[in-house]
Amino acid sequence: YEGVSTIKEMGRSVHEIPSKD
Amino acid sequence: DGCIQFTRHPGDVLLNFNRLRSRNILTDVTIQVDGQLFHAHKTILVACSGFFYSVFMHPENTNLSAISLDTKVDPKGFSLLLDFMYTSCLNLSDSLALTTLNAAVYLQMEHVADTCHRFIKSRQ
Repeated sequence: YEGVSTIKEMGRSVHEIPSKD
Repeated sequence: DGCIQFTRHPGDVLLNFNRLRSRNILTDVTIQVDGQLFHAHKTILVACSGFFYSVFMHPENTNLSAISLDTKVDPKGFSLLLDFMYTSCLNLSDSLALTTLNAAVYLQMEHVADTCHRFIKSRQ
């Protein structure tokens, strides 16, 4: 990560709220 | 310097908002369209629709918890637009394109209205 201005993180960013079912 | 950009973040957050809507959690407004009721979050409506922005940004309407739309708005067209707001997907079909266009114009969703118009023209 050092020396790079923007890193792209492709994984999930937040928890997933369960669906209705 | 710089940042770590989580590229999935907008979609992940929107998915959670849609999950909250489907479970009627933290929804703060009910929209009545020709007798049909839709629950939603004002912040999503305001972020996506010029009409709702004008309504809810008005000081008198800040705490409004129910709103009825004009009878000229078709509930199926509105439902498609509400789904779009929460998913970024507009599920247009030939049979619903015109009513969705009219609803988008009413809700002042100009970019979606333009897309509906192009869709209709492409089918002619």
